[in-house]
Amino acid sequence: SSRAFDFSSYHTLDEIYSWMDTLVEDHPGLVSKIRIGQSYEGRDLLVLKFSTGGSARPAIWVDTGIHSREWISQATGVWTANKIAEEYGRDPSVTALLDNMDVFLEIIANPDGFVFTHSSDRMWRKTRSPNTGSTCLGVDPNRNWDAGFGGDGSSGDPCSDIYHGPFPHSEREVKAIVDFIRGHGNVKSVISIHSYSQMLLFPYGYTSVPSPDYQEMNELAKKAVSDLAAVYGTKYTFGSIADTIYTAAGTTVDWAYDQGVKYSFTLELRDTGRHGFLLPSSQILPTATETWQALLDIMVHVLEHPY
Amino acid sequence: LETFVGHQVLRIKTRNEEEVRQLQLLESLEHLELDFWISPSAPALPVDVRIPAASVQSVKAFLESQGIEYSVLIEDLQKLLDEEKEAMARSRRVKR
Repeated sequence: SSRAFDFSSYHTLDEIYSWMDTLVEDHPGLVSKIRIGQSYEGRDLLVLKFSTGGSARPAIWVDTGIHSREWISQATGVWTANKIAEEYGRDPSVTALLDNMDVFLEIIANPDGFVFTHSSDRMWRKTRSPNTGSTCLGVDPNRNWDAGFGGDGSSGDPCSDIYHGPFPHSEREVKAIVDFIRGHGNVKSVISIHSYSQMLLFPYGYTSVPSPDYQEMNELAKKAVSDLAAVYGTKYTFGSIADTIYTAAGTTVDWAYDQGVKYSFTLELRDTGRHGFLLPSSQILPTATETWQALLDIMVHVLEHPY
Repeated sequence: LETFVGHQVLRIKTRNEEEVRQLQLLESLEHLELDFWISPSAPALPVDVRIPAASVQSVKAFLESQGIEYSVLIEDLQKLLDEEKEAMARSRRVKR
């Protein structure tokens, strides 16, 4: 059963993809699996769909692992997928959410990079596509989006970890999400989960000009980080990307927001640097549990504020 | 498999724009193979950087010569990686 999975441990791509199949089997009327494309090295890009029926319902998109070395994000994605499935019919918020909206969760948004962190270089962050004219591989999939593409906070050097790529959406892993969200046409929120730094961020990253919805997003972020902190006392900062971290061009949430997806957030999970990308597996469950409170706040807000 | 024996992760606290610029200069020196986990951006924000063993002394010497404050977040990256691998192996054993 999908419950027999060790959520408190890190896992390989095969283990996670296999577990996804058992989750679908265990929740046939609620969870299904969609293949939205293939990575550069030909791996399936798989999305879990949580839906109680209806077609083209308003939806929430969540992705984890777009930066492959941020293992706590993929582990949190697995735990969260199980939580959504288990809580439907039990938790009133989750039940109301899924009775009216769909949730799409891509746990391994960068499978080639993720496999590479297990097999060759635990510190790998980017995709694994070759770059013409360079011996360096990969593009930063969080600088490859058509939102301020190529601007400050991204690099034109293929050897840089923030290389934006030859053109917007050059990476199959990014293009697959772009096509999915555009094709769906009714996505109301995009939540992209990273690590580390303990922050809840919202557009914009490519400019320090406040977005039209800054006030509402800031209030929602404030509530979400407060409820997250209430679980174990983990302190998050929040704000727009440009104000809180740095200018970053070509990011997922800026693209989503400019596409009209109002409730677009980036979560930077634990920790604040003591372990960084090597967060001990003993912190997976507490991290996922506290993150759930913030996710629930955002998803319920989206449900209660249709637009 | 890439090993990270002797790689250290430093946390650098910059006090002004000049020090941020110094770090951005350091970031551009590809031969040092520095991996900025948090890039230099503003004086108020910390900078975290993984430094290969061969570059640790020269980077620390540079920071000290510039009077830039730093601390060691991770003394030896490979040690954390070994612990992570052992934890995964333990989990698999328990599962079997």
